Amino acid sequence: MNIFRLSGDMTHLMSVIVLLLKIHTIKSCAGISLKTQELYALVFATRYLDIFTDFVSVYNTIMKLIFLATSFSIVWYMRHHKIVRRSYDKEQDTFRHLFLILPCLILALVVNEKFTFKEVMWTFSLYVEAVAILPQLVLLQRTKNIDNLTGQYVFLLGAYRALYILNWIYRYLTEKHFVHWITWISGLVQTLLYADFFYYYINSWKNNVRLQLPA
Amino acid sequence: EEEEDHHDEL
Repeated sequence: MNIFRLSGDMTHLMSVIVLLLKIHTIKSCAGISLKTQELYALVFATRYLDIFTDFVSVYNTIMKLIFLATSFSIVWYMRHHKIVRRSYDKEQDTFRHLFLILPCLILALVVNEKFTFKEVMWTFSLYVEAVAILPQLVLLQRTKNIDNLTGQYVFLLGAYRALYILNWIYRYLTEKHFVHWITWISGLVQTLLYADFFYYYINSWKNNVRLQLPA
Repeated sequence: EEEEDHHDEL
């Protein structure tokens, strides 16, 4: 464990907590894409298949349980909670995420480290996570006023993978531990997708103006 | 000898 990876995990955890706080306290999911939340639930479900078979550490298991529990409960809240679901802008959140899932599945079957069920599912989860934010970014561009919590959520979610890239560099340099090039490229694509959001978010924060993404 | 990635990360 190194500082980049720990801060990456904590940033990821913070993003989930910010989102849960928004949904649970103000009972609103305005501006949040259910499609992105469903994709993240899929990411964790396919990445943590080995949660009970391969024990890595207590920390690892606890964090996996937290990510699984929170991602599925957010999807449940947005779909079934009688108050929260009313604030879900269904008409705007129209990204057909099946068009993301299928190509990721095909790619995972073709480009993977080892052709085993677990490894293909793990690779699939990497590809899905790389593009999972797209429905949310599309929704942000459609909904004019982005509230602070939603902006913070997306920022933290993007920052965590950027910290993971630093972690991979650090581990390669110090532990001679390499992560597969699939992980590198997926992580890079994922972080680059946030590039313009980061630009507008940091600018709005510096100029202390409301976050507005160009249409 | 570089160690294989055993997916010990989240």
